[in-house]
Amino acid sequence: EEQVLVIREKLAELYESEEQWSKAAQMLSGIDLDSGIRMVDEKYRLTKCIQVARLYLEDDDAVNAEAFINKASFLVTNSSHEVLIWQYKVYYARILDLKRKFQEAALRYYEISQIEKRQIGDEEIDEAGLEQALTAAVTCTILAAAGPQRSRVLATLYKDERCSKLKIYPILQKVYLERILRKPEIDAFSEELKAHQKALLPDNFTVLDRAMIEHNLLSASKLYTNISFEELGALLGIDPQKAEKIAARMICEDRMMGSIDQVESIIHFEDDTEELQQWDQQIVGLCQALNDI
Amino acid sequence: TDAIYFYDEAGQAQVQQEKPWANDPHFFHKVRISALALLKMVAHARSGGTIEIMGVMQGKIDGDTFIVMDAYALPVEGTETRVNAQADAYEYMVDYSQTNKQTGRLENLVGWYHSHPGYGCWLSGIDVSTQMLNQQYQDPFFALVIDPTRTVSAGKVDIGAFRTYRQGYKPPDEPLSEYQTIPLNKIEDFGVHCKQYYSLDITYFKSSLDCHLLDLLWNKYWVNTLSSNPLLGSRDYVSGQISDLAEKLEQAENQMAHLRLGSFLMPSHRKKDEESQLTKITRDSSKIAVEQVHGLMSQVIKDSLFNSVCP
Amino acid sequence: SLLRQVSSLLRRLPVIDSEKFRDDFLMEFNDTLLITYLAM
Repeated sequence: EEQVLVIREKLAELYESEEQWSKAAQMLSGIDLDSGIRMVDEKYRLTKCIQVARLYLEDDDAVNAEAFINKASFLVTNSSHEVLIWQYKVYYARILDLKRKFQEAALRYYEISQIEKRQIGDEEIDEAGLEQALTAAVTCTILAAAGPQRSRVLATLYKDERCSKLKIYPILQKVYLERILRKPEIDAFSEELKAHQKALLPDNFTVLDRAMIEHNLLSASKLYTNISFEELGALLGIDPQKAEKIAARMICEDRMMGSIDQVESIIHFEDDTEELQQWDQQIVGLCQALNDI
Repeated sequence: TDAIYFYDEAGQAQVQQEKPWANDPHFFHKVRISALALLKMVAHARSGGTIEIMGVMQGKIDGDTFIVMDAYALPVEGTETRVNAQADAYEYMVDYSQTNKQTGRLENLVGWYHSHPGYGCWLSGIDVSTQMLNQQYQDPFFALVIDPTRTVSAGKVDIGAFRTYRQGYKPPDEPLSEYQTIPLNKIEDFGVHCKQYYSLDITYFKSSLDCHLLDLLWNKYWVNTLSSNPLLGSRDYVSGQISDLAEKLEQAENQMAHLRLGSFLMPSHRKKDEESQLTKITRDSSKIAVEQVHGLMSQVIKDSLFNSVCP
Repeated sequence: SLLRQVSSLLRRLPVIDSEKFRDDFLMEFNDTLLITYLAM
């Protein structure tokens, strides 16, 4: 086994130098880390799992990478090696991102962006890297399905003053304040996305389209008392039938309050805030407008 | 105005040495609280909702006055249902105080605060025993109570500061402090212990920076005043108060009925006692009514101010 | 632009004018009067 291991590591090194990432990963994954014959210490096993996951990630192969990062999950809790723990966190966040588990990926990216140390092992943690992690956290949060958990993460990011310096901040602000996003803003945001974040879903929409349409629909429900699907489709940039389907799904999933009159083809938005509370909110808006004047 | 924020370490050490409070159970009379500490304690009390929260206060002594500079929350909840809840947080308190000193904050702990959501500011049996322990081992130390629910409904901070007497001490007759409604389910606890402690006068102070910041916040303040609705926010509390009042009426009525049989036998001071009970109930109900009318007045003013303009 | 802001502000009055608000407002009004009456 010892000789096989040495040959495998050597071959993997060569594949890696030729950037044949998956071949290198397959070579290393053939090493039997749980063999009873040889004593393999936990650190070596953790190092190999993380290395194989990294190589698969170079080829955006989240499925194989996840298998090895899950193995690493059992080992990392007992490890005290900062570099390995750091790498595990980074690769795990990327795998969640690749698998479109945007909500969890956002939380992990945000955790990475908050690290205080600037030196882990011989790895330099620079501000640009942290800013990149923060941007990734914002992107994943925006792409995540609307709901209370996403709103909480949005609020955390919006209140983190580092975000106000990011290029992505205008989008974050509009999403957090539930304002309607116009097509040019969405296209600009789309430029920044990675390939897997722009992949088409079964209903022929990208993840971004879905996230943006749902967001704009929720924003419209805050603005209008009711609206025809003709107008709503124009506002969302999609055809009226599609708008009706998405609105119906969100109402069924209790992510939006309202009712649909299919005869008149109108959606009536409801707001469970008590009238008296709405009254107070309107007064706040009026006083603030007066204050501005 | 900012001199109060300077900490005189030697002076404080000397006071700790002399311990003037050790021989006079009524030594302390006043408390001065910084705007920062007050805001943090009220925000913490409100965050607990109907669950009692607890925290400690840092500051110093100036003659017979406690000066509170800052306050921080302890990882403890439900203080009224456990004896000396503070014990759960000792480790936290020690760490926090030491870390604080490392950052140059030299103030010591001068007291603990906790909340009584909806039932007013006084010391319960558990509070009295906790405070007696504190005065035995951590003096100078005082107890502060905040009622976040009444703070919202009355529109001003419902707060009380107290010191306990040593065991067995017989205090001179206290001048009646401001009347407050004690719920029926707490009246026993209140009655038994209210002679074991006394209140301290509370005043507040703020730094020049606080003044500047609060002025900047002024715009938020007047908007909040015009757009707030005390009736909406305190519904649960008011219905709780009314049901408590009904129970007291029920109790008073039973006692009256019971006494009517032997009323000619009843000595005059008992009759006076019954009246004072009914007087209290009357006072409680008019207090509730007045607060409700205040809320209604603000609603009517808002209605005429913002809704009466015809387009 | 100030005048435009002022006119848009005035156009926001009355702040709320829905039937449901009237009902809620009067309901709250009567509830409070009832409490006051009971207290009396």
